[in-house]
Amino acid sequence: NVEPRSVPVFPWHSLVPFLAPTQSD
Amino acid sequence: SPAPALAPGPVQASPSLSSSPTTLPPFFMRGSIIQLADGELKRVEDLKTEDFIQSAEISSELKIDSSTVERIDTGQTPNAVIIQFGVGEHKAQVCVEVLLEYPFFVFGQGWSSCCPDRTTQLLELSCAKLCVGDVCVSLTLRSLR
Repeated sequence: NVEPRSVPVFPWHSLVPFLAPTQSD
Repeated sequence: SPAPALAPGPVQASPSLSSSPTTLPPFFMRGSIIQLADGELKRVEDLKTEDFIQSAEISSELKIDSSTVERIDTGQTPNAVIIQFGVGEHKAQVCVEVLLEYPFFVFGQGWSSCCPDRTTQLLELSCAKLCVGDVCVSLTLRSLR
């Protein structure tokens, strides 16, 4: 049987957005 | 590297959607393998609120923000919506334009989108309805005051 070779692994932080404003308040 | 942050003011496309809100990233597809900060591997559909909180605690660069959904309006792009969030402790107002089926992780509830049926149809990811008042997981850099 053929083993799957490359299963993509994604980092946890790619799942949630950065929403905080980056400019100084 | 983490996606760039959004700034308040004019509507911005969600960073996870690259330059236009017309695509869904592959990692939301059911069965996608997600690596937590401690190295543990989980499927996207099995993630819990604690996984994000503990991963952020381990991370030296990232911090969890709570972002409350304040408004949901029809987007300028077909099949898209504009969501206004109150971000962080100061409730900074940020608007993002995302696809109807774009999933956000709601604290204590899991994946939620403006059109859960569409999310499930396209990504096979079970999803709740995203509503005004929901508190979503978002990230910020620890270096940002």
